[in-house]
Amino acid sequence: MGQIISISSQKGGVGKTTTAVNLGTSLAIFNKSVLLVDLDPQGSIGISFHLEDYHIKFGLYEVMVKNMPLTGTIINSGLDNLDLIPTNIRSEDQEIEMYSKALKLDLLKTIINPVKKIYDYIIIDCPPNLGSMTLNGLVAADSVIIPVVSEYYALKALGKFLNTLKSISKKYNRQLKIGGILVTMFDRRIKKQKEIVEYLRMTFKNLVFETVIPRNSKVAEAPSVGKPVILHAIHSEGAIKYLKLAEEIMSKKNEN
Amino acid sequence: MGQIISISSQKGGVGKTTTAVNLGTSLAIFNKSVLLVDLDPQGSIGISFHLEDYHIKFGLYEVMVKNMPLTGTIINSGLDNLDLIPTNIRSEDQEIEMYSKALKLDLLKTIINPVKKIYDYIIIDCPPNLGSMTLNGLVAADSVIIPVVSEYYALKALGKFLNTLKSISKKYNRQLKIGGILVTMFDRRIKKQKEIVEYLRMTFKNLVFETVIPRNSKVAEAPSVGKPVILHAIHSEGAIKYLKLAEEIMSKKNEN
Ligand SMILES: Nc1ncnc2c1ncn2[C@@H]1O[C@H](COP(=O)(O)OP(=O)(O)OP(=O)(O)O)[C@@H](O)[C@H]1O
Ligand SMILES: Nc1ncnc2c1ncn2[C@@H]1O[C@H](COP(=O)(O)OP(=O)(O)OP(=O)(O)O)[C@@H](O)[C@H]1O
Ligand SMILES: [Mg+2]
Ligand SMILES: [Mg+2]
Repeated sequence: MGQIISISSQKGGVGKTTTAVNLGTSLAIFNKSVLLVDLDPQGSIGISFHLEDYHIKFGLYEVMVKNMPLTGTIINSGLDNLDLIPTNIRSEDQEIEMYSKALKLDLLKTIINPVKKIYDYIIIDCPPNLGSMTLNGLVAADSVIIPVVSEYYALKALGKFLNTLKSISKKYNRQLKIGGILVTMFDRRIKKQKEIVEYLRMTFKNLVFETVIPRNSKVAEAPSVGKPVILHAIHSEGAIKYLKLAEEIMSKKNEN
Repeated sequence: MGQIISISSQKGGVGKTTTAVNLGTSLAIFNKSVLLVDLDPQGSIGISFHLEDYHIKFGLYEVMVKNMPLTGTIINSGLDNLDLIPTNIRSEDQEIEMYSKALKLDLLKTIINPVKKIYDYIIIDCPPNLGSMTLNGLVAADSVIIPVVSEYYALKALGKFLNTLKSISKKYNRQLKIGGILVTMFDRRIKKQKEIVEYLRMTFKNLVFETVIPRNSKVAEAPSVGKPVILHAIHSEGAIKYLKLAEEIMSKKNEN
């Protein structure tokens, strides 16, 4: 139990948050108990569930900076089996405080340890950089999932990121595995995108998930109603594919 | 002369780099002299022009960390009137060095000053966070352009970012103006996106550029051939709209 998965990529806007939210929800729908941890000072997990409507008092900020126990910040998402820990950063000063506490790179790992046996999966959403927050996410993780869009900038960023992960893993977390490279926002009408996915499969072989997440307006719409796409539009291609991704991940785990 | 424009947003993947490259190119096509400065440790401006094929020795890293004069790092893009300064960061250690030199928030402003009179426009591409690199970009700038995609997460991030800009401007750069909010990757087939653009125009009025950049596969393809979309596909909607944006910006400047 207690698989810790970080969703990370240095490239912005490739679907890290969307994947954290929807993979987490899909695993919960398959009766796994899941905790989503928001490591992004922007608080994107909270935005995904419209938490600003609920007067949240405590989050990861209080745990990392004020030494509050983690259990005091766990909120249920509204879906059985899916809990959240929002970031709860309210100002730039708090963001700076959190980044500097995070210079202790195993801080999150230590904080998460007590709840590791309560959950089947703990999914960590990282910000689009390699700062101390992401490093905490990578030190705490058993595996990292790397979302990538099939476009040139993201392809170049992927190569760099995989090298960086090698050296981070050597220095700080020898257990860290690559859970997989996930192609997101795939537009099958664009020939160039198909070529890039073929190139990815040729180069990275079974590191690339079989499941590809299509570009789907329901996925982009879901956060505006405060729901994961699986609950907003269960029959949409986006929802179906995130459920498939959860199945692929659960079966990979059984192979290991 | 010497208008310094930073392209900035805390949200990832909203077209900061694409806007820096294509707005810069468009201004150069209109006979303005333009310098693109890459403030993103990921080196996205260099990636856009395939600079890795040219054995670049020096970039902003050498200027900010090794005190090399800025003029020693200026490269021509291949297009008359369009010069570049790549980041030239080759390792995480160099990235850390650069971020800590950048804790002196007016470092870039001081460095850029000597070349201010050589160029009509200096365009600075920022990374997707509010770290010391972006802060350098905002302290050095006369104005900031904020790209935004017409989707929920980006809308929430915009509100936060505008507040943050107010306090940054108060503390560090009272001259900083908002050059404009630029809607990028607009997909007019998606009703929700149209509603978001209408909402933006209603809320932020003439802070929002008239020009909207459409989602256009030629724009996404251009970096894979190492060219701005204006040179890769001059008749594409993406190229036409970035040229229009340049006209809108030049006429705004004449009104002031
Ligand atoms: N499959 C999809 N189809 C359509 N839109 C999508 C899809 N996945 C994500 N999006 C949208 O793309 C945008 C970027 O996604 P998201 O915010 O999850 O990326 P991110 O990597 O977490 O970004 P950041 O680097 O800023 O943290 C969001 O507006 C999101 O709603
Ligand atoms: N108008 C457009 N149409 C289609 N694709 C676009 C358009 N503008 C940008 N893109 C693509 O969207 C992706 C994100 O754009 P870009 O890298 O410029 O954003 P960014 O804000 O600089 O990202 P980051 O936050 O990682 O620095 C890139 O793959 C780019 O080629
Ligand atoms: Mg995110
Ligand atoms: Mg960029």
